[in-house]
Amino acid sequence: SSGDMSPTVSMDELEHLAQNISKSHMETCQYLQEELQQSTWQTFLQDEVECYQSKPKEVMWQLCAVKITEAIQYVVEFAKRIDGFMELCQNDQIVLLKAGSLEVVFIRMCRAFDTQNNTVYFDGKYAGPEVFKVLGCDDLITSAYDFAKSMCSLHLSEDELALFSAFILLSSDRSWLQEKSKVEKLQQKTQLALQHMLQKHQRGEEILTKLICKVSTLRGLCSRHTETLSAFRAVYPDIVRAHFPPLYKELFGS
Amino acid sequence: KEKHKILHQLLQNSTSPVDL
Repeated sequence: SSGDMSPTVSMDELEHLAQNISKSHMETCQYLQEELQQSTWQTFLQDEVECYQSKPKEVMWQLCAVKITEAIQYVVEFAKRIDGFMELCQNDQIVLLKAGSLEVVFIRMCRAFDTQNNTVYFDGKYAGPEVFKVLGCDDLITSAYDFAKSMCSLHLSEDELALFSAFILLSSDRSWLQEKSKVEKLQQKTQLALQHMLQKHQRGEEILTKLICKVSTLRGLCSRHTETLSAFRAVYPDIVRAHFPPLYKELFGS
Repeated sequence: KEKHKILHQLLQNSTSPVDL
């Protein structure tokens, strides 16, 4: 480590943290890699695609909100199992999850993404972007698919993906943190553990640089999601109020 | 706290993914 800001950590500590984060990721990843890989051949048939496309816009929005919420519940469990997270004050736990849980869902999307067919696992089968047409947010969908594709091109191992997810979740520059320096130390340790793991796996330095570049892409994706939701809510306030999952509303409400 | 009732609950519960 270098500079006053970097925490002093031993290799043992980094190894221990990496193990803890990998284990937490594997316990909460929602779908096992083998399950996902085995079902890549199961893509939606044309009539099934048309069935999604002919659903009323608000019904498809509700379905997607439910799926996102399910994925987020696993991310909350992931966060809870990361060493040090539950030692943060409750305000900061909430701040980090509010800002970062969807970002981790987008990162995890690459595990369920098939680059060959440009499809993602959704509602039991692999779906192309056309499945989501009725939502009326093609830009957001295309960006999410592009992000998953670019994450896949990095060929990260599950361990590396776990550490990158934790690094994103522990972002110390989120607004409204009360114990910013405590979060900063945790994030720095996670970054060191990620760096250590990349070196151990003999990945080049440029992988870390590429991953750091993803930070702003992820933030862009999430703000686009918020904007799209606001536009939807403006037209269908009662649908959101009465039919969207309470956790989704808590996270993205305002 | 009221504003983030469910998040608070999830953070306090000793849930596991199987329970979700």
